[in-house]
Amino acid sequence: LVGGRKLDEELFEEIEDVLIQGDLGINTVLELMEFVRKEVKAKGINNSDEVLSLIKQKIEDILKENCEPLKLISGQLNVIMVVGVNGVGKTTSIAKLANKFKKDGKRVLLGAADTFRAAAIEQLEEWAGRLGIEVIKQQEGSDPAAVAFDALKAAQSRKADVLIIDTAGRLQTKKNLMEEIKKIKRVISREMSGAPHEVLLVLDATTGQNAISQAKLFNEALELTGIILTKLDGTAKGGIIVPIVNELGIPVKFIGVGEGIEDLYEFDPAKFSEALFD
Amino acid sequence: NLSEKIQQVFKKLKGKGKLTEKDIEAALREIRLALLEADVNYKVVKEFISKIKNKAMGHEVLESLTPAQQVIKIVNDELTELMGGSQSKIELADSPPTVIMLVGLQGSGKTTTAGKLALHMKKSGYRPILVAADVYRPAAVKQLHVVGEKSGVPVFDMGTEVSPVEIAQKGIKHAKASGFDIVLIDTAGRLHIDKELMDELVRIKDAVLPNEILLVVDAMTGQDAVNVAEAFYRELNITGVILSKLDGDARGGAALSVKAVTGCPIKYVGVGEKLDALEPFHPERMASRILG
Ligand SMILES: Nc1nc2c(ncn2[C@@H]2O[C@H](COP(=O)(O)OP(=O)(O)OP(=O)(O)O)[C@@H](O)[C@H]2O)c(=O)[nH]1
Ligand SMILES: Nc1nc2c(ncn2[C@@H]2O[C@H](COP(=O)(O)OP(=O)(O)OP(=O)(O)O)[C@@H](O)[C@H]2O)c(=O)[nH]1
Ligand SMILES: [Mg+2]
Ligand SMILES: [Mg+2]
Repeated sequence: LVGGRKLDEELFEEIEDVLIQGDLGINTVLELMEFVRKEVKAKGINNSDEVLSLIKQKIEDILKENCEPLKLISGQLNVIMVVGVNGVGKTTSIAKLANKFKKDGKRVLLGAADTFRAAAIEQLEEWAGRLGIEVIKQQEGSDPAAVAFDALKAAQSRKADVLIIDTAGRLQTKKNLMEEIKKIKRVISREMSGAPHEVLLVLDATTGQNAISQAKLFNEALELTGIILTKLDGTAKGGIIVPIVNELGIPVKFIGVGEGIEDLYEFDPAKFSEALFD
Repeated sequence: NLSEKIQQVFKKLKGKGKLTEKDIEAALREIRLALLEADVNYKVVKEFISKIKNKAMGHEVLESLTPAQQVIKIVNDELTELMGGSQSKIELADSPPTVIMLVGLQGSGKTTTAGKLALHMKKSGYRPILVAADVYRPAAVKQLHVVGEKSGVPVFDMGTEVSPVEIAQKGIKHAKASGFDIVLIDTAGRLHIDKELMDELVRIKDAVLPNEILLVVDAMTGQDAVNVAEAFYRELNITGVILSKLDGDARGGAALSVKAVTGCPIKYVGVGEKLDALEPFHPERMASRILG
């Protein structure tokens, strides 16, 4: 899609294709194209550069409408719960977050509340070991809510600044697993008023339209405070967050761009919108 | 659903008597929408629509008393044919062991699927062994050991300080010496655009000459599925695909995208986290799932 082209139906189709490729979803794409066509008519736009910057700005505006960075409350414990479907990057993202907070001088504690998946606790422990951070855990197969409770008590007694709770991957359509995650949140909120202060949904940038169902159902169950969008270092654009931010109002707080501990950045709507057209 | 939408499209036009090509175009638009919503890649959708257009414009549809049903049948049949048709069993070696390599993006389900395949092979009377060739992901080797324990299948590993190529080679050697007839190599997740890591897979392949290289693809993958499948196919000449996490409600259009772009059969589907959650792929079921 290069600039300096004449404004014709072929250009509009190409823009549409780029947005579909980016996983924005056909409904969102049709709405955006409708907006662009209206603006082009109303403002008498006649060059492709202006059309491109128009649509990039519109997407950026949608994302800016619900955009806020993660802010820790100073002088108290902040409890962060990390949730999402299987394999999206929860555990790795927790390690990255812990690293960020630790570098900011915060005292961080981790809760290994994935008591189900093979070697999930060991995986978190290995990351924690590299960072010099403590992990509160119980045996594999124990009640995840009990681990979350233990972790919270430990964080309070150790006067930690941040407690990040890792949970097992779960498909949003599995009612019993969604009940389990609601219970984990209940146990945390009963033990500390205001907690959890953040409930972050991790979404994989390679995921298609199902991400909307993930965001909807996890939000209904837990009232999400933010999204971490991982694996943006691949070729997938993660455009599905556009309808998610637009319709559910959940802000994207971080993006994951690799498997290393430093590969986590604060979400930037302008950069994201621009990257959709790369 | 799509069937109802096409019924609606034709109902609006019923009063005008016989269906015309324009009416079929309207139905094709609904089909395109349904496939895109199901995450089928937009290029694959374009090709598919042009493929069925002629049949849909035929007089069997135009003169049918139930044209909507005719159109749906054409779409369903074409989808089923596109996704099925080829060998969906594991290709066994002429002389044991059969070597199977699992590859794919990060988090797609390779390690779990390796365990599922191991259990399946064991139940089918074979003597499988798992090889831990992921030396990068924290506790990956431990994860495969736990999976091996649960499936009652031994695991060969050489820790994380040895190259995956050497682990694979030594794993095969050990399997041959100890009478194992199936070797399942679990590899680290990687990006198809990571040249170094894709080369590593090529080196493992050249070193152990697998009978099967199976690409594990997450059923909820979106438009990117074609990029991934195309790259893995080009670099490794994959022999089959396993679609994981089909127990969710993702429509699974990635299945069509991957099949269209590689021609490789989808051999199995993962339908849960437990090690017995592996089923053969049913193209007609996948077709109706994609169409919603
Ligand atoms: N390329 C890339 N890989 C990532 C990123 N984030 C996580 N991964 C990889 O994705 C895979 C899965 O990560 P995990 O952290 O285990 O994911 P999870 O959500 O905790 O998985 P479950 O607990 O099994 O549900 C690992 O191989 C990670 O290294 C990212 O931003 N980019
Ligand atoms: N619901 C469901 N979960 C699955 C299925 N297959 C795998 N999983 C889960 O998906 C997550 C990732 O699985 P892994 O086997 O660790 O994936 P991987 O491809 O080996 O990951 P990397 O080695 O990091 O690339 C785990 O939580 C698994 O339990 C499936 O068919 N259904
Ligand atoms: Mg995890
Ligand atoms: Mg693995």
